[in-house]
Amino acid sequence: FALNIIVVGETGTGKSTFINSLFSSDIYDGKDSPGISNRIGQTIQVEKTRVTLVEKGVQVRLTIVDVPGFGHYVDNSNTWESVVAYIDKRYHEYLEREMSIKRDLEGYSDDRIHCCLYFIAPNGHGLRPLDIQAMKALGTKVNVIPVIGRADTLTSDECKEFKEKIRRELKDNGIKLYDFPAENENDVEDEEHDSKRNGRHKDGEDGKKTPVNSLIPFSVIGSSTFVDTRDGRKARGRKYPWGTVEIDNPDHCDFVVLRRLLLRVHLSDLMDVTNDVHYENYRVEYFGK
Amino acid sequence: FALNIIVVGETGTGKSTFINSLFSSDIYDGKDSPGISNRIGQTIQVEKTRVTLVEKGVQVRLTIVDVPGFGHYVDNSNTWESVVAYIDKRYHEYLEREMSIKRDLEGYSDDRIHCCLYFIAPNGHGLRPLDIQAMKALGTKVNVIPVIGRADTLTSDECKEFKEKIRRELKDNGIKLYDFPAENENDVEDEEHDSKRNGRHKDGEDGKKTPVNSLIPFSVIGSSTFVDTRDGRKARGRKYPWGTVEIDNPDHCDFVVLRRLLLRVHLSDLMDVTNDVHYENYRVEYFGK
Ligand SMILES: Nc1nc2c(ncn2[C@@H]2O[C@H](COP(=O)(O)OP(=O)(O)O)[C@@H](O)[C@H]2O)c(=O)[nH]1
Ligand SMILES: Nc1nc2c(ncn2[C@@H]2O[C@H](COP(=O)(O)OP(=O)(O)O)[C@@H](O)[C@H]2O)c(=O)[nH]1
Repeated sequence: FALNIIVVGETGTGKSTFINSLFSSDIYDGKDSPGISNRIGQTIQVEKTRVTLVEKGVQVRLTIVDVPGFGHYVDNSNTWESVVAYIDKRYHEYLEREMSIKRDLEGYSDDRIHCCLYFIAPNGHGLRPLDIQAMKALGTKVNVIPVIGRADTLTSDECKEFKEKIRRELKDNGIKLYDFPAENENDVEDEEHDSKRNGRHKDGEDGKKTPVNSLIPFSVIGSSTFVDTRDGRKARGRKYPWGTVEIDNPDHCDFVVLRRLLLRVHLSDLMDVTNDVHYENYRVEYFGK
Repeated sequence: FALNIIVVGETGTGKSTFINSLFSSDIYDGKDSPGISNRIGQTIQVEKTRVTLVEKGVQVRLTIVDVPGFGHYVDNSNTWESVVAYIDKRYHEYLEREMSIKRDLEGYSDDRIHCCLYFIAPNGHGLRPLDIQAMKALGTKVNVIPVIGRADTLTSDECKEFKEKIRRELKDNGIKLYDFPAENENDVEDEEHDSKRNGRHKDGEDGKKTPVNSLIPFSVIGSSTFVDTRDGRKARGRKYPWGTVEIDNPDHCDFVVLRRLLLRVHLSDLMDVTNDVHYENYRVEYFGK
């Protein structure tokens, strides 16, 4: 499996740290990453990092494209267009290979972007105009999954309210998001459902599952440091004077849920939808010109 | 005493909540404040709230001007100019009154802005281009005090590093800040100095005082909710699943220090510098034209 994810959002929303946490190691340190860095717009750059993970015995070659500088400037008009152009270019390369006479579709790597994690700043008010414009444009091009970065700045109540507000705004603005396939028993495990973080409580013993859609946008916390947990383990977390956050604690954030949905449960669906829907749209539009 | 403070910074940096915390009551609830709201630029609005506080027996009539919408848009070019224009207009009104034949300088209120609290988003990277442009422009017009909003998103180490980075950037960009007068014994109390939050520890028993300049930018946390403290009191704070922040705990942030410097220690100096330096500069420039 080769999964390509692009991570987009304002500077300082915790994207680099999240990427590190996803890899379970500090391969990627953001600004001086060993990955390939190149300009895709006047001020926008992308940084690519590749790593191979083994998820429950399945080897996943994960490529993450980070877009530092997005939303950073005084005037951010059209910065999302560079990102859309980057995604289109990957479709174009694939198309050219498909159309070439002597083609070798098995032997080469699929560089198309299978998923776009859009990081929303935890400002408590809702989506910003930049977020709305960017997600609107991206939603028609790639599987967009909205994420609240640095979610440890929100209390459980604020997190629940913020998620509801964002879901409303996403709907009101007609933003197309990745549609998570219907849940089966394995998708979201019990201790994640009962997380207080999402305002849910054990529904008695009927094991009632909370749909993934009520978790969106996923609240994530990332960390490149290890802390001592209460039960004596070492876990990725953030140590504050008033307490310690553990990123893999479902009461603290949805990191574990998101990681599993991306790298295990919906890995193939993300690739299928990209191929059957987004790439097809690109082909139709391309030949239609 | 009548102190006028303008609070500037990106949306979601915690300005309204900070204002509430300063008042020790929920007089001001940000967007639907009973204060006077009016447009000062195409997209920029100001909201004014007035309240009378009693600080150690001294009555202070505090007026806070909030600038919601600042830094909120896709294109924020020149939004700070509306703020500078607002400040200039207050100098202009004062000048007109000073120059009028039948004047009554005792009987009316001084609406000039004595202090500008500039809220920096705790993004961990440093100042944004918007912050640099805005503070550069504001620094020559009014007493600017930089503040890190929502500082509970930073660990003690990150906070210390972030402050150092910001101080360097402020200096490198030649940004003029309010110069705190030399400290005397009363200015910063011991328990605030020894705060781990600022990377300081008790210097033995010599009671060595840490200068205010090493606290800048002040890290603030605001709250409009009360929480139960460990010693059974009710205090303003934020309750997370991993612990409870108390805004008046010097190990958690500089809220208490900032509040005291603004409303007690340097209250008259802020007003004096505004009158003797900033207002004089305005007069000179005005007559020079
Ligand atoms: N509170 C909090 N801070 C974080 C989190 N993730 C990263 N940070 C900090 O936020 C700052 C910016 O993080 P970074 O990952 O570089 O953000 P990016 O600009 O979006 O790539 C750094 O100081 C990080 O240590 C998080 O989940 N919670
Ligand atoms: N973590 C944290 N959140 C805060 C703090 N102050 C306010 N907030 C939350 O941040 C959001 C925006 O706060 P607000 O005061 O309206 O920000 P403003 O837009 O700058 O006026 C709200 O959800 C607040 O509850 C703080 O000190 N720390």
